[in-house]
Amino acid sequence: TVVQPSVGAAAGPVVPPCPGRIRHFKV
Amino acid sequence: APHGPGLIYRQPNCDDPETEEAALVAIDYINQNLPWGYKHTLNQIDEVKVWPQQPSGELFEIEIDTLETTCHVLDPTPVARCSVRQLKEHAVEGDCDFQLLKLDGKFSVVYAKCDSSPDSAEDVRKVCQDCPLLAPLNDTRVVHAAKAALAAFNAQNNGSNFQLEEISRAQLVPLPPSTYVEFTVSGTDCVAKEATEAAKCNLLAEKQYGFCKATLSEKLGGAEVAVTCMVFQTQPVSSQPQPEGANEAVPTPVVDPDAPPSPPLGAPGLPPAGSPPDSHVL
Repeated sequence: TVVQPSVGAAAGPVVPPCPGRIRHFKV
Repeated sequence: APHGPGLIYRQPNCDDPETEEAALVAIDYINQNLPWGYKHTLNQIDEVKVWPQQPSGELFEIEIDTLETTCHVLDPTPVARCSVRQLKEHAVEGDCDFQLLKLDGKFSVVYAKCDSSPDSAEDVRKVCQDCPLLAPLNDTRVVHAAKAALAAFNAQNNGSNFQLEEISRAQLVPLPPSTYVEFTVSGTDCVAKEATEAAKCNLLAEKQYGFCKATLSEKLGGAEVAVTCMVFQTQPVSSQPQPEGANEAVPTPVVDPDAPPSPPLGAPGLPPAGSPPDSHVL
């Protein structure tokens, strides 16, 4: 019997709510 | 003021469509109220807090970063169609705090505070070792270049005489020695080609503004000036409802329409190659 080791829920990259995306470039 | 004990605010994602909608209303507010300089565009939303309002509505507290575009505030081109000033041209950023009231799905600005500052010389040097930095607008070489360019423009112009309105940007180029300047002009009731004293000319009641870019190059035994100006369509004095698209920029050539289109001047701040010709070199 092959037992799948327990795998935690796939954790995607955590996107912080702020600050938002840079539209052009950072000065 | 929404602050106080017991009041609960929510913090939506800075890239939420609703947050972005609030930020774009703030950007419109900036561009409609700037008395001089260039339009700004949204670069980043730093923070947002949303407070419930009594009896209804919500108050959005929002911090945004903006970047200067190449469109002057007098230019009727919508900011969405304006290019962002690039780092090598010595970019300018804005840092703004806004409060906007959202009522019945519509935003209105209740508080605004913005500071703007040019990028550091060090940052400009990182992307371009030889690029000229912004020069003080009251530098004598800058003022001289703007006046000489305007005189050259008026001398070649078949229409109204234009007066200097505002010097909006300038760079001193070391090699070859030259001064690059951008400035706005305003039409008068004098004829450009007639030798008239500027003091006797009156600004037109229906303001006609123009935006010029010029390079004054120092040569042996004198100087050479190259100037391109775009004159914006006169805006109606009354605030009658306008048809759709009426606020879009309509460049109006004010020089000989048979003149050749603008060749590249090789000066910083000019549109990239391939831009449609919107003015003529004099």
